[in-house]
Amino acid sequence: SMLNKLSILKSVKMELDESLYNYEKYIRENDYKSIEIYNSKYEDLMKKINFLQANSDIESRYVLRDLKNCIESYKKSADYSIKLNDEKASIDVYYINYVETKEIYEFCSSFIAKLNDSYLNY
Amino acid sequence: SMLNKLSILKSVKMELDESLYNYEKYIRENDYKSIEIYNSKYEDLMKKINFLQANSDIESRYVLRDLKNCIESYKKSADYSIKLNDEKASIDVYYINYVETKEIYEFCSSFIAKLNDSYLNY
Amino acid sequence: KLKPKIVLISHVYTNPYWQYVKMGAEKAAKERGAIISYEGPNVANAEEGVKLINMAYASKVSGIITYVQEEEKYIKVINKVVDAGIPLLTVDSDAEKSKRIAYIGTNNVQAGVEAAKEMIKRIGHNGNVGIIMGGKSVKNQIERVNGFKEYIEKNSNINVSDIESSDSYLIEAELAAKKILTNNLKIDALLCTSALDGPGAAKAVMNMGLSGKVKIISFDDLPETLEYIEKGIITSTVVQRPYNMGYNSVNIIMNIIEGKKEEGIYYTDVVIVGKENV
Amino acid sequence: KLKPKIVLISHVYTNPYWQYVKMGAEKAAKERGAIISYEGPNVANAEEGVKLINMAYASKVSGIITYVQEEEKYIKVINKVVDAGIPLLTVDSDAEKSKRIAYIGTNNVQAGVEAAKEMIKRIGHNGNVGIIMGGKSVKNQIERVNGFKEYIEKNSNINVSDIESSDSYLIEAELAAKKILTNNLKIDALLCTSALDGPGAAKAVMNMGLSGKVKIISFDDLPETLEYIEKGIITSTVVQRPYNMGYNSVNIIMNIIEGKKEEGIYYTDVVIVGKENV
Ligand SMILES: O[C@@H]1[C@@H](O)[C@H](O)OC[C@H]1O
Ligand SMILES: O[C@@H]1[C@@H](O)[C@H](O)OC[C@H]1O
Repeated sequence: SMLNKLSILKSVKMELDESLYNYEKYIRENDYKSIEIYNSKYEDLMKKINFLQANSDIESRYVLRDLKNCIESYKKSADYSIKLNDEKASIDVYYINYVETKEIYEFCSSFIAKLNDSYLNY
Repeated sequence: SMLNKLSILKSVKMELDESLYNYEKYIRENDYKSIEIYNSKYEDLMKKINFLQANSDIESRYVLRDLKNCIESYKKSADYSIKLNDEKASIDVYYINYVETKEIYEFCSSFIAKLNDSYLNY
Repeated sequence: KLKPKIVLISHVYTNPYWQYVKMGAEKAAKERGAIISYEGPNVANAEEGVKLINMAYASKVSGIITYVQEEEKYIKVINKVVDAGIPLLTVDSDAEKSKRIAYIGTNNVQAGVEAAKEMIKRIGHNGNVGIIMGGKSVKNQIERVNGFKEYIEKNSNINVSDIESSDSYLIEAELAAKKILTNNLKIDALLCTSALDGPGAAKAVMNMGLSGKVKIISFDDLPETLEYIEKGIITSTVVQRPYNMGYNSVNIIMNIIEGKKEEGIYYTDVVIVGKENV
Repeated sequence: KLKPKIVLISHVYTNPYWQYVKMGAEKAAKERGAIISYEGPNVANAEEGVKLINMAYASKVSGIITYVQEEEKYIKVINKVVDAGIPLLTVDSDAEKSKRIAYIGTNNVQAGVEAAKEMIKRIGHNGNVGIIMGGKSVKNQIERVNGFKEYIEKNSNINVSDIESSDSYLIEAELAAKKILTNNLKIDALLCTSALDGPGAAKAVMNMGLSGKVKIISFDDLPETLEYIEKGIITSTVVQRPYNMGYNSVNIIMNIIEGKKEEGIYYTDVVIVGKENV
């Protein structure tokens, strides 16, 4: 139902927010528990995206494609800075990438808002 | 029901958008039909706000108060520039006010988005 | 099966000129089995434009067609996109120093020259002209003004008295025109270098009781521009081909997606329209 | 019956220092029958700050408590709000040239003086100091740096070698510290003038193997600042009273709403905390 999809979408937003929070916490503090949470959040939200893709109309599926691609881009960017951080690279080596990761997060948020509107467009 | 409230809220957003569109059209072109639409949209959306106020929980009613006040501020600002336009004042006399009207519209949009989230927070 | 998505990023989202570019793009997309996502900044600035390219890149679209606000600020992101294999074309305003695959649009310097010729034709070899631009730091506006000024300097004694910007908004074009006409008492004509500047200038000229005294040469053929020409408020306009820009851009992108090699500069033409041939 | 709403506008929404201001404000609001709406810019800039005041004004809130980024850009909107009868206080950073009803917070110039005294105490009358500020154009940061520099110039031979800004973000504070320490080879100590600058500087000092060689004097007592003091990475910190700022601001607003007359400057104090008294 539409309420069910809106609820799942809201949950996607929350898990993306927690993913970013834990990514930043790891970058700031090297807290290994944060990196575990970051990875598990990513898996959770991709499952939900896949469920929504299988249960949405064509218009929403276009936005879901954008969102899924964008989340993959976010993860790729975040993983890169995590890798450099693990290799003890100094923050100035991957600061640009850190800023880009946060910008891609904002793009994901925009697609989530667009999908929310798409679902309400019945 | 919550779906009903979300639907009414979406309708509030659309009427606000049409109100702004017609206000700008009037300012640009002095099109009197636009001003009639601007006025009727305002009345429609205030009825809906009042209905939502009578049917929402306390948390949503705080956001509805902000929204209602903000829409009143938007109307006051828009009416002032309409008045100056009617008096044949040149655009530079009320340009600041015209820009403020559009900024207040953006604030109203923010409160609508906040209320949408509040309704989804069940 | 979802169709490939091509993102079209305009100068300013709300500017009506871009509805024609979008219509042409959507026509070609329908013919070629793609979809168009029309995007644009709320205000004309390079940071907003670059952000929208980055957003399209992050969502891995099949192609990007983009206006260029300030070229220097676009080079890096355009190169990133093209290096990643996503075809990117510039439209209406170019970034020739970047790796963009192709440019589709008016030769803006030459269009400024055409406007200069038209200005001389309409007011003669002497006079004072004010210019309203649709942005003081955006590429295609700068090119038109430069083309105009260079031709005027070499071929007439016309003086450019003042330049203001509308940032491609209508009310702001009226404000800019009023400011020029208030600050410079001997203006013979206004040059308006973007689509909404003409209608804005026309409204200012009328409100100041200067109809028939100050000529207006504008760009594009929005309905209100043509109406002002019929009323004799706007003298003539340099008409571009936005629909063709949109249509051709999408076809070039789809050719690239289908493996054909495409690159280069694809100029669309301009034609001068006045009361005599409206 | 809905309670009156007081809007608290911070320097930067995510900065953890402001959670203490918010907690104090919410405590007082609960006691006095009001509610708090905590707002703040995503990035520290005056335009974002002014916009949030305008938003509170448009929604006709009962009171506004606001940080001041750059004073000149705030005067007009503050005066508009107060002239309309909505009580507006400044907190943490003042706009004394405006009609704001009262200021609650640290005497920032004097706090800079206290930091200078502490610097002399810790490194002596000679040495090179780098400064990390939480913004180069925001009022309270400028005041702290000015108070520090004036005292240092009159009372020591300490040299301020370099100044960088974190814009009140942690990662950026680490970058700023690293930049100072890389560009200036003889730094004896760092002064960090906003809450996240100390932890950022500490991380840079550690990563560059300079623990024990470069002292750090910071501001505020975030948990990570206190941890770094215990580890001996941060030498000492100038502790403010953000909870009290929030608590007192709301009480003043509520007094005004209930008809009492309130106005003026309400300074909160600072105390220096080092390893010896952490
Ligand atoms: O770039 C566009 C320009 O070509 C047209 O003339 O006016 C509108 C602009 O957005
Ligand atoms: O203004 C605040 C300042 O007082 C504190 O020191 O650091 C955080 C800032 O936001």
